[in-house]
Amino acid sequence: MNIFRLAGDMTHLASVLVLLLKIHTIKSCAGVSLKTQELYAIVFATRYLDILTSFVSIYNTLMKLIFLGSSFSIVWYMKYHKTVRRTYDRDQDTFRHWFLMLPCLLLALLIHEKFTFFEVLWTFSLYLEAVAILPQLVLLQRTRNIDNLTGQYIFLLGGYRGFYILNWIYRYFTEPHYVHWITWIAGLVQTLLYADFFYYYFLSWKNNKKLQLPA
Amino acid sequence: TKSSDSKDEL
Repeated sequence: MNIFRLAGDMTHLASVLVLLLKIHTIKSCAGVSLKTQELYAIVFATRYLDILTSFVSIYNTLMKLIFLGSSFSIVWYMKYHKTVRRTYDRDQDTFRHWFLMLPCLLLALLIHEKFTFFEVLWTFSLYLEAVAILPQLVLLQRTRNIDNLTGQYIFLLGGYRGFYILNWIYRYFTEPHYVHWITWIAGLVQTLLYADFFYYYFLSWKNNKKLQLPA
Repeated sequence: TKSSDSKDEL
């Protein structure tokens, strides 16, 4: 464990807790894409299949449980909570996220480190995580501006993957044979997807005005 | 590089 990875995990934890807190406190999920939340629940479900079979550390297992619990709770709130579900604008959140899952599954069947059930699903979860934010970013474009909690959520989510890239660089130089191209490329693509959002987030912060994404 | 060692990350 290195400081970059710890910072990444804490930022990731903060992003899901910020979102869960927002939804639980104000009983609203306006501006949040259910599609992205469903994709994240699938990412964690396919990423942590080995939670019962392989034990790495208390920290690792605890974080996996928190991520699984929070992502499924957010989906539950948005789909089934009597008050929250009414604030979900389904006619704006129309990204066909199944179109994201199929290419990721096909790619995972083609490019992976080992052709085993767990490894292919784990690789699928990596590819899916890279693109899972797309429905949310599309929704933001549609709704034009975002409230600061959703902005913080995306900002933290992008930051977590940025820290992970620093972690991979650090591990590459400090651990012999630590080479995982698939993880690195997926993580880089994911961070690049956030890059333009970061740019507009920074502009709005600098000019101290509401975040307006270009059409 | 055993791919299992990469599973120490979340």
